[in-house]
Amino acid sequence: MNVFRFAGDMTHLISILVLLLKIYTTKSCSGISLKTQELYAVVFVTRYLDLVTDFISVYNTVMKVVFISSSLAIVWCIRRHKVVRRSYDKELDTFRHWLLVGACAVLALVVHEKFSFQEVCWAFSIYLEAVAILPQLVLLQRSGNVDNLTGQYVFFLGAYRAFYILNWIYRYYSEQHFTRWISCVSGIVQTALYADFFYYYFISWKNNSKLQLPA
Amino acid sequence: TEPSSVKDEL
Repeated sequence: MNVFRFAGDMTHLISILVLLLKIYTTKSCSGISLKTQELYAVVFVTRYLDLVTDFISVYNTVMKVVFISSSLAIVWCIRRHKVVRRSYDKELDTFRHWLLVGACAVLALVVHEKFSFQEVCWAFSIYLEAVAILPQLVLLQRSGNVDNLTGQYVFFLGAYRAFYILNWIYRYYSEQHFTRWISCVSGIVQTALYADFFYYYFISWKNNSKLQLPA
Repeated sequence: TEPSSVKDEL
């Protein structure tokens, strides 16, 4: 464990807490893409298949349980919660995210570290996480204005993978056997997808103005 | 050094 990875995990956790806070305090999920949340639930379930088979550390196990349970809870809230579900932007959240699932599944069957069920699922989850934010970014572009908590949610979600890139660079130089090309390339693509959001987020923060994304 | 197959990252 190095400081970059720990910072990345904490930033990721903060993004989930901000989202839960928004849904819990405002009892609303306006501006939140259910499709992105469903993709994240798939990402965590397919990535943490080793939750019960490999014990890495208490920290690792606890964080996996937190990520899986929070992502499923958020999907349940937006789908089933009698108050929250009313504010779901169903007509704006129309990204065909199952296409992303199909494309990542095909890619994982072609490019993986080892051809085993667990490894292919792991590669699939890495690829899917890189593109899981797309429905959310499309929804924000369509709705134009971004409320503070949603903006912070996307900002922390993007920042966590940037910390992981620093972690991979650090591990590459400090551990002789460390090569995780699948994670690195996918992580760079993932962070790049946030780039334009980061740009508008920084501008709005600098001008102390409301975050407006160009439609 | 653990084999690279062990996924120790989240």
